[in-house]
Amino acid sequence: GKRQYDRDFLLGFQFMPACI
Amino acid sequence: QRAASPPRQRFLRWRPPNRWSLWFFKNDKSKTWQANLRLISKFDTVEDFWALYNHIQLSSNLMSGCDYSLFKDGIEPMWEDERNKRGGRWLLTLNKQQRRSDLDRFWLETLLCLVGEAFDDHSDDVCGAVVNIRTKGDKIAVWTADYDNREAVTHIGRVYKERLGLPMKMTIGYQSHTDTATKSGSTTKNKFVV
Repeated sequence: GKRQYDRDFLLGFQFMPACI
Repeated sequence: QRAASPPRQRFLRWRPPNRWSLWFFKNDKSKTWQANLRLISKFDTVEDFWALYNHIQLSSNLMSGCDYSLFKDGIEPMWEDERNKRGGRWLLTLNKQQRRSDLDRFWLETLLCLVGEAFDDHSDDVCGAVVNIRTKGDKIAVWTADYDNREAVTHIGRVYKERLGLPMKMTIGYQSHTDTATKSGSTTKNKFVV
């Protein structure tokens, strides 16, 4: 199947230093 | 002291399959519709998605008449685009109270569905999503490429409804863009409902 990015995986990046 | 501090992390720049463009529409009646539509930014990594999302206003803070649109790179957020003109949208209409309770989390969930390619093999049919901030009730829609592709459209609708956590008995409808563009009266007929 196609590659998916799970929502929790994506949310885990929200407040990483590179994302702020 | 140097040994005690954690090593600087190298982020690998997680790269989803598609590059996305975020657009902003502000309703200035002195200008044409096209002139009011602006490309904000593009991203193709998870880090850049969040850097953008964290930087811009929440939908609930926008003025009435404004839109955000997130579309795959190369697709403009309008019916007339080659990739949209045979397509349609799953439309979620919110009441006024939902601007406070649901709008921002529904829009974020929509973005996560798109960027995360949540629709399995049918993610290729997704073109983008739009949130409209309107006094009479906000709207969120997922746009797909082909209104005749029943399998793709209904799969996308079912997954989307589930991801939003909508109650079973609440239905959302899918309308083709041509029907929406040519409707007489205030409502467009649904091709599909879930």
